[in-house]
Amino acid sequence: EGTQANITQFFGGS
Amino acid sequence: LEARLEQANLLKKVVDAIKDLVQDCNFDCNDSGIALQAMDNSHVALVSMMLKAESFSPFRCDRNIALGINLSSLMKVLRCAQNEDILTLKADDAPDVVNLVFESSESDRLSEYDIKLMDIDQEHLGIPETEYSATISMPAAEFQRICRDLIALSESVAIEATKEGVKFSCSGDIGNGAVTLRSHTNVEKPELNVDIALSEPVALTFSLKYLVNFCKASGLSGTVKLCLSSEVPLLVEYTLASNSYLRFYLAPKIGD
Repeated sequence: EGTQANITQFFGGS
Repeated sequence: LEARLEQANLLKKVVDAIKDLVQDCNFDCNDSGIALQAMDNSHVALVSMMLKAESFSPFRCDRNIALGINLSSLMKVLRCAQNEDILTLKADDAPDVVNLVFESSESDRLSEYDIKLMDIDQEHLGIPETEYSATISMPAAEFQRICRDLIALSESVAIEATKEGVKFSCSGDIGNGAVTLRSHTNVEKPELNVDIALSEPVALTFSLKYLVNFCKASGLSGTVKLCLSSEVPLLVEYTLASNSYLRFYLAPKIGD
């Protein structure tokens, strides 16, 4: 079913 | 800050919808409105709420302030409001508390509560503007039903948008399940419309427990919007009046 990704992999800090 | 909401119910529903996902949050107040951004503990989902100044009447915020609030405390206080009550939020420049006043429009009752604020050091993420491959609008209740039905079979759902429609499918120990929706216009009941805007086909897999959690916002809007692009988080958006919104982002499952 795949590995659960993390939100911070996509949205950087600002 | 002084912000008056015609119906306490709006804030009650928003907080109720997100309180199981995120616990301590900063409510960032400035002259454009009240915003909240928070990730769940596992950093898989992100909540982004915006209550625009136009959603309040009147709205006044002279200085940018962050109100660090525990959502279960806020919910305890919001439960003290009748749904139809007028709600006014007030806070000083460097506040220790946020003040909530509930006024009944029918009686002369006025209730007043203070909630102690917390210092929350929260990472603020930049959410990039995305041109999504697929944008699906559908009845919020329909999406809720699909998620609740499929979680009985599996932990994950594959969402596949093609020009044929959008397919939600899952497979688990007891077997498989799939629900396919096609674009559909109901002239008499436009709230039942399903609209699929597609620039290219996309298929992604997501954890159903988060989607079921997002669906707690179904009472806020008749329609939900799902936005998908390959290998980026799914956006689940509930639009509120006056351009306000409650958005959830969910990181996909990647691999194989």
